[in-house]
Amino acid sequence: RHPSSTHDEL
Amino acid sequence: MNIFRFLGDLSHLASIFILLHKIQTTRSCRGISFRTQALYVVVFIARYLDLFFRYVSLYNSAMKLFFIASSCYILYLMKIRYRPTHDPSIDTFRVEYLLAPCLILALIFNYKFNFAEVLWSFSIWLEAVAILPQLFMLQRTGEAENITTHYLAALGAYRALYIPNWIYRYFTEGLVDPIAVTAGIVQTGLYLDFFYVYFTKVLQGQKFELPA
Repeated sequence: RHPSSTHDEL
Repeated sequence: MNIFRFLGDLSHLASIFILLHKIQTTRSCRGISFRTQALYVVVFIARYLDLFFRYVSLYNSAMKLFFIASSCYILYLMKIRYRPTHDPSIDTFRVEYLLAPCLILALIFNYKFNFAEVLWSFSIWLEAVAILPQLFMLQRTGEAENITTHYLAALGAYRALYIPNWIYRYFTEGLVDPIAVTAGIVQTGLYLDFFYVYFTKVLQGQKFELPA
């Protein structure tokens, strides 16, 4: 999975 | 959310409370780099602007608000409330040398070439090196109050704990975030010397002193 759309980390 | 990320975030929270406690109880910001603290404000504002257009969870939003507010408050304490206790003559690291390369890295490495994503990447790179003015100051003075070293240890532990979190997420979710991982490894690496002295001296009950 590509992280570009998530950024769910601080 | 996994245990590593949660402990990392707790460690980050703890670092801020330790720093506030140090400033309030000693009524002084001696030994703290204003430049590093100002860079953290830039980091948090750049990264957490997504509060306006991305909702992850209540936990996520609350933490973001806390980090923006507390970092601004720390700047206020340093620049206004306890201004006379800050010695700019030993806090001299040129932050332009950090800001410019981080901007270039963000323009090259990002997940999408738009304002929000470039800003996100910029904040990730800048966070990795934002501690350098502080470490440089420590290097110049050669010693630090215990409480300051606890602050730095908690702050260093935060990104270090994110590394097992990324490994865990790779195996459980197949998630890889190469920008965050690369910058996170650099960030943790910058603390290695500090951690060595912290573990071998401060935690053994000695004063934090660098060899001459």
